[in-house]
Amino acid sequence: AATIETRKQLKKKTYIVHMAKSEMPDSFTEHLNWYDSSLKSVSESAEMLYSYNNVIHGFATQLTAEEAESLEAQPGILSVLPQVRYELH
Amino acid sequence: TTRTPEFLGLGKSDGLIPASNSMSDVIVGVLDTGVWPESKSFNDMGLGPVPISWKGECEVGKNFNASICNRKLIGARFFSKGYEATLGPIDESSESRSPRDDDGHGTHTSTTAAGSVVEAASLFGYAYGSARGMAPGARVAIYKVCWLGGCFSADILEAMDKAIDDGVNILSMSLGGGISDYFRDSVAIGAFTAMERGILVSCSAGNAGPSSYSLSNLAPWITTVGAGTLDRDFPAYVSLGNGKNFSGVSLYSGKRLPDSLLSFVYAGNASNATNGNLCMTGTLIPEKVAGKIVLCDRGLNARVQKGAVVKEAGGAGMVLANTAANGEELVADAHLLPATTVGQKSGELIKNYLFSDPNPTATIVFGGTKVGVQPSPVVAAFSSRGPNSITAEILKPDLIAPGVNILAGWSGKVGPSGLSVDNRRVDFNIISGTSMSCPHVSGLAALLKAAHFDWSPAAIRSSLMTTAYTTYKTGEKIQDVATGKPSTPFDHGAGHVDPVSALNPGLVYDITADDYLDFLCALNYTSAQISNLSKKKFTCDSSKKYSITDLNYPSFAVPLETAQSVAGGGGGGGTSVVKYTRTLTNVDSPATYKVTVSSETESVKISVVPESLSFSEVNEKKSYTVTFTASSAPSGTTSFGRIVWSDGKHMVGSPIAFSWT
Repeated sequence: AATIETRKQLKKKTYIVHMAKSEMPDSFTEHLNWYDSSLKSVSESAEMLYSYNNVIHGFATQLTAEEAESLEAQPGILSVLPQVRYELH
Repeated sequence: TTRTPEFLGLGKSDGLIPASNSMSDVIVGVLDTGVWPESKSFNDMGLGPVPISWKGECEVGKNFNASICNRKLIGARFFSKGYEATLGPIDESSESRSPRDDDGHGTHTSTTAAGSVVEAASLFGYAYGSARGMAPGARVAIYKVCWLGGCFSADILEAMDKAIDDGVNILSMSLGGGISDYFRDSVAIGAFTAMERGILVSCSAGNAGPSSYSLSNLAPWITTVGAGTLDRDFPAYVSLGNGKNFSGVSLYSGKRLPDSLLSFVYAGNASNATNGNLCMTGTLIPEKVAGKIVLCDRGLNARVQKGAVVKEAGGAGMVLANTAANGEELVADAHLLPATTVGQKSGELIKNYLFSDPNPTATIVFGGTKVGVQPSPVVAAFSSRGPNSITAEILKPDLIAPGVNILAGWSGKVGPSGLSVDNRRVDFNIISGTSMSCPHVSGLAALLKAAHFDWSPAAIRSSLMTTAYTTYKTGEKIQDVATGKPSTPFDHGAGHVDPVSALNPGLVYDITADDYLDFLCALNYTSAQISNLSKKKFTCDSSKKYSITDLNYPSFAVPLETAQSVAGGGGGGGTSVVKYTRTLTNVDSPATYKVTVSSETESVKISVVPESLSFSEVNEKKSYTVTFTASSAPSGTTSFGRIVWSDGKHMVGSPIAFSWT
């Protein structure tokens, strides 16, 4: 049971990370560098699937539940929302 | 599509349609399953150079070269990173890692919105005619976000992101997810930015009807489209051994049944499975159905799949009977064997015969295409219904448009039934859903955009809504096929789209991006939640009184609490008083409009102040307030009314929906 629980925790899911661009530290000149730095602070291996320019300030990435929770707690992060499946009508 | 242009009054009023040069400046972006670029509906004959503002491109991928695009299909991209991150790499043996449409849905929706004119279009001769999109002169850009395993929000957001960069004017999205707050819903989030950039986003309402509270895409900055029928049918009659005949529908084409009657069996009596009546895969006993016509009940698996199951078991034909969930709604399908779908009532009578006659027999006779069917439109049973489960004060759907048995372009990769065993290939297919009604409105919005390039998305939606009709020429209300009774604004919103009237609405209810921010404040959204949608650091003004009912929406949903006073006014002693403020913008000649109010209930008194609005110039704005004074009613009670402003030339109508909770 413990192993299954550990696997669950380590299983990565896709999240959409919304950033508060107005809170970007002065040490960054490029928002993409800030996004990357924020991501790498919770996961060295995580990579951005997309970085969005218009619809949100933020990016999509794969994280474990623990990493997502940790990222959400960081300054400058508005929300970390799990990816959702939509269906054709 | 064939027939819908005539049904919408477009065929006989070409003089009202914007000149082709302004139309060709409008670009409709479609987020869907991709595109079959070889479809004749993407013929670019007569179109000038691509607008210089266009920044999109045709991405190269499997079975898709950039050179496939032309002056009609000006953009095609695909987005799969979110999909592949969740479900693993795309299986390229079954779907193309490219904008190519391996499904058909995306080709159908995009050609419905803005397909070029194609003469002599049909599906096996059914629905024969000249096919065209609603805005045949507009350009099309395709954003493939839906794959065999679904459409994922990371991809949808990126596609909307790119579409905005590319320079689309209209976004058509025939998809939806579960119901969630606007700040969590990727479609709502992407649509907010699109709206800010002047892009109208049209979305399907969903196919979860006729249940209440079943709508998708509820954000007020989205145009939400339900589905109605056309005046066209594809009759296929069931003749029973007892001499009785029943009318159904079918798009079957192929070898007909023999003239003589065949043995007829109920699937539930030809199966050992508990749900044998549903004709699920592998549940029919071949010895009991071979050479016979089989009656299957609708539900659980796809309608065409049931026909394939009967055929596989050796059946000669199928009668598909609706159940209570579908009532009398007749959706036609391109079955693989002689088959027809009948309504619930006919289904029950046919089953009575099957169960009472020791040797039941039947045959199916196909009647081709019939037009002029009345009444039409009727609200489709599958079309999702209100009330709005997120914001009860916003009436959704916004309106309905044709979405039943719609012929439009199709993918060459898949047969018309969509089944893997279907080896037929067609240029056009006939399918149903709010997926089909949404691109009708997207294309019509493109028409309005061409005619009024400076209009905001809200103004375009307003013109479509306030000119929509809710009654037939006889004066009777548009029916709901699910009940056989008059439909309500929770079913049809503002009514059925009437594009010719929408081109000149007289007045519009405009809404700016700032108005929507005020609306979010009225919802008590936090700064972070608002930023999720708007990307701005925005704080609601604590000294300002925000009200949801002040959003300048072209319709009125009035939730009322039972036996107590509610916010928005005084009242008491079992009386609720609610005020809604609206602002009208004049978009035509100077005129004086007078209001008329109608209501089917005496439990709510409606007063409008002022009762007359005079406009002396274009773009002049005038406000009015509606006060609803409601008596108590049992929880669950609903009632409806209408507010119409008219100058004698224009009718600017708004539905009212009351609901007591």
